[in-house]
Amino acid sequence: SARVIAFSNQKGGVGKTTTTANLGYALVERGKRVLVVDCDAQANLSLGLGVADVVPARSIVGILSTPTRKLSEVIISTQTPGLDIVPSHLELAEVDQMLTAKFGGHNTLRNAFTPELLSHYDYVLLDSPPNFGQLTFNVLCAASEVVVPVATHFYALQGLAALLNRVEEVKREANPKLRILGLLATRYDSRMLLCKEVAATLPRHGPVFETIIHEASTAAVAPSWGQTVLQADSKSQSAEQHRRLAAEIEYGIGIF
Amino acid sequence: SARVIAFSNQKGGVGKTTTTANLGYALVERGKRVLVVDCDAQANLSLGLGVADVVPARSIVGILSTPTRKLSEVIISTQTPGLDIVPSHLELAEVDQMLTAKFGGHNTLRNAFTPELLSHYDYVLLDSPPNFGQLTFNVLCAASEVVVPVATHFYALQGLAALLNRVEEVKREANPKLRILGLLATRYDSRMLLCKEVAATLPRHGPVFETIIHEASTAAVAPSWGQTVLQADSKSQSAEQHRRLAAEIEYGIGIF
Ligand SMILES: Nc1ncnc2c1ncn2[C@@H]1O[C@H](COP(=O)(O)OP(=O)(O)OP(=O)(O)O)[C@@H](O)[C@H]1O
Ligand SMILES: Nc1ncnc2c1ncn2[C@@H]1O[C@H](COP(=O)(O)OP(=O)(O)OP(=O)(O)O)[C@@H](O)[C@H]1O
Ligand SMILES: [Mg+2]
Ligand SMILES: [Mg+2]
Repeated sequence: SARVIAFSNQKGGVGKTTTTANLGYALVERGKRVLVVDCDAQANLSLGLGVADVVPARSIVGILSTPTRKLSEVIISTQTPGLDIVPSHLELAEVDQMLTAKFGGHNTLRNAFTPELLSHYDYVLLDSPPNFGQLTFNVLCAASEVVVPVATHFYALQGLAALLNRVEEVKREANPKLRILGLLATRYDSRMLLCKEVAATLPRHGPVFETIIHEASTAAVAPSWGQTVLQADSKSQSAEQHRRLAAEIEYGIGIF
Repeated sequence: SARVIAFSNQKGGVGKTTTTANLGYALVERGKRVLVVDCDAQANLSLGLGVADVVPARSIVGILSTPTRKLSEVIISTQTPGLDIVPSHLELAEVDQMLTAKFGGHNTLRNAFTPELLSHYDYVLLDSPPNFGQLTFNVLCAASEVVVPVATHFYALQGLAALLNRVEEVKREANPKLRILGLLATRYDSRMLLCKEVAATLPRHGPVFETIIHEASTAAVAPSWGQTVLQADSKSQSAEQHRRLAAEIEYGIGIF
């Protein structure tokens, strides 16, 4: 049955979406069947994979607001065979308050992952929004593992302890199997001492992937073509870094 | 009386905090009295200006959770004379749901800005979190003008229409004087065609500052020293860009 992995960090712009899309593709390259789920009202993951103009009912909005709707009704194929997506829609912003008011609202997404659905995939990757709202709560209740992208910039460390506490809280109160798979250093610029310093402090907070995702214009440009960096520039360092990450995810941190 | 300006964009990591801090300092350099207010639970603005370890009651948390508390009780001076701050605290994340439940909760911050307080300053700058929650709602109800930092990257345009609609909604339903002061292109890298393309589309969405804030390692490093880029490297291009922005804010877009 599929491994369900969340990509969470309430700090904005750290590479949650970029990592979910590129890693999703890298796992497909390795022959895995992958479903990515866009749980952010900004719908960046959907657009970055070339999916736009979905109606709310046929997106994650339909799943969270009408629990009888099956995930299989909203799953669509991306341009990449083997990579499916549950798209998002701007209206997801309205769903947050509804979920707060609903008893057990935090398990709505988890309940949509039936055993039958999970048997169709090897990996389900969940992209979270930059906050601690009900959508992130739903993501952390549905996942078994969490990857925390941490931009190697100054502000990125500040909220890290709060995030890790929040994961512990969800584990204790709602989802006992949840664990931190690893912290992933992103937006790394080897010319900047600050990046080295931030990356060096990460092991204090938890397990850290040996793979570091560097800042690269290819990674920023690829989504504007509806592509991952692996498609836009397959031989680029950025593509290789995401392939290395996929290997670490599959076999365990530090297999190199 | 002070101009109250919000820095808002639900997209994460676009430079809301960086712009609030650097512009705050640039306005002080021009002889203005400035109060910056950190309305984000991440408390990046507070840390970036060298303010840490405040207790919740002496932060924005105290203001929003105990409406009888006066802003003057929580305002502290930064290391820069003329630049004061209302700091934030991680516990601000708990306040969001309390404000939702409270009748008129969206005006809590606005009510804290008494005429007496506003007469003490020339500018009050409000740093928003990356979402459409109650804190951003409070910020948009307290402000008269909104600056929208827009990273010149692909995903940054996607949520822009939704944000501008949200501002119109707040204007119509709660704060008739609210207006968009301008869109500010940030994280601009002149070597990347994508940045030029994104910047070129901004005028379709509203008024755009002629000043463009470029990606610069000095801007990223300065907060790790508790400084703005104007203090860390006063002659840098990044410092000059923020000075130009201050001039445009004071005299109007495109005064050059
Ligand atoms: N490795 C990288 N190299 C260059 N640019 C990158 C890289 N990773 C992310 N970016 C760019 O930085 C911006 C933020 O990345 P992304 O949207 O993936 O972060 P996020 O954490 O999902 O943001 P949000 O908090 O808004 O959901 C995007 O414009 C993206 O193109
Ligand atoms: N002009 C710039 N040049 C270089 N780095 C920058 C620039 N502006 C912002 N950054 C870096 O990018 C990151 C995001 O910036 P910042 O925290 O100001 O964005 P934000 O919109 O406030 O983020 P959030 O959505 O999490 O509140 C920070 O690490 C900051 O140092
Ligand atoms: Mg994202
Ligand atoms: Mg910020």
